[in-house]
Amino acid sequence: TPIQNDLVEFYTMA
Amino acid sequence: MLEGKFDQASLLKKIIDSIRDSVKLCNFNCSQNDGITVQAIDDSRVLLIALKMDPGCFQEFRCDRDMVLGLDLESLGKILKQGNNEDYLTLIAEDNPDSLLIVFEDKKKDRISEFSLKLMDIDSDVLTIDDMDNDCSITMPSADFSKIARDFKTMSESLQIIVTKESVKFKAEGQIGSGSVIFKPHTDLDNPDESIKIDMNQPVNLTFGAKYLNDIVKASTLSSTITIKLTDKAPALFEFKLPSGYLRYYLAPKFED
Repeated sequence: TPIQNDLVEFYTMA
Repeated sequence: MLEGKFDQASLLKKIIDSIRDSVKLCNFNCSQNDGITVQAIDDSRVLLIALKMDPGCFQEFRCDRDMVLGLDLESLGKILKQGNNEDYLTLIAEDNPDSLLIVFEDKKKDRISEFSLKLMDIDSDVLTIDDMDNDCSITMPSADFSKIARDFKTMSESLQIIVTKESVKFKAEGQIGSGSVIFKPHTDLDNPDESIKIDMNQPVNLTFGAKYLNDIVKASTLSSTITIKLTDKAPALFEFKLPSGYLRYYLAPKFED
């Protein structure tokens, strides 16, 4: 089963 | 002072209905040049909402100094239900406000309804999302995408989107079996919004949570078309155009472990 990724890991905090 | 008057209350109603199941609290950032912008992440940190209501979304818009309005969308939704879709809707806030004034005006009758909504201090992380090159971009009727997201959710927790030069395929596999819908690009000259456009630099095959896609398609009431931008192993962008501005959803994909 595919695992759901965390969106925040793809971007940097402003 | 902020004063933003919508020609039709229905626009803000639809926008709030499209996001309030995903995020409960969010900051409305108001400025003269950008209008009202919102960035908010859902509690599970899978879906991000980016809303831009340009001054062009409003019949009249003025914002003398930048301000942030911390809003509980459930409460705002309750107030928005009090007005009729066709009413003028005006948002009014003084400088350093502790409440937002919401005024409905019936266009035919001499009826004015005023509501005051308490504002909140909301701490929220803001993410920098750079415009990146996408592997694929699909523009299609939002009603078609909405039907797929709703129908396939009854079969599976995940929806696969597979794009090649010739087609976009939506595929779901569940306990009871599997299904797929394939769309090929076509141009409808009589009804351009019915067209399907596929721009592809590289084929992609991505999987998304059906629950989140179902939240996203609530915005189909805002625009007859949706643009989906996909990049391998990166969040997808689902965009609905507003009369001036946009409502975007960024959704993290699922990967095989």
